[in-house]
Amino acid sequence: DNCIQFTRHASDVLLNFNRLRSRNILTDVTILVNRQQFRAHKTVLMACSRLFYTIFTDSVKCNLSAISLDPKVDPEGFAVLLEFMYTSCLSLKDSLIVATLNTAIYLQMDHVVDTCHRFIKSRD
Amino acid sequence: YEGVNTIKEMGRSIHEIPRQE
Repeated sequence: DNCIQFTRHASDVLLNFNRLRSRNILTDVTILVNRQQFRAHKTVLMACSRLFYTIFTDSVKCNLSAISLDPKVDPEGFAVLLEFMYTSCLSLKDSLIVATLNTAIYLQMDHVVDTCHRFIKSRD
Repeated sequence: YEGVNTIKEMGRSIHEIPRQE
């Protein structure tokens, strides 16, 4: 019994999801963050964030085509996390670290929260 | 998988969707 494991498969699939997002193909939700709009795929959002998982497993909310986040959420922090979801690359900058951390807490992305805390600690 | 002989394929696994049509 042989299993041929394609080691790049997960990252190749994610790359294609990101291409679909950038070309707005089969994106099924708009996330509104302080008047800024982000198109995305519900399945990717809920696979990466416990908040989105809770929203989209709700039988009523799963049909929403637009979701408004708390007005306190920073659009730039959200953009960093959305990029991470589709690329596995978390771009942490000193100027955005607090916004990124607070948005990750809000989206319940626990591993990213831990990483932000470690990044802040390393800067002290 | 236990008892399965796993062979690693390092190359691309699927087609690449282009950035733009």
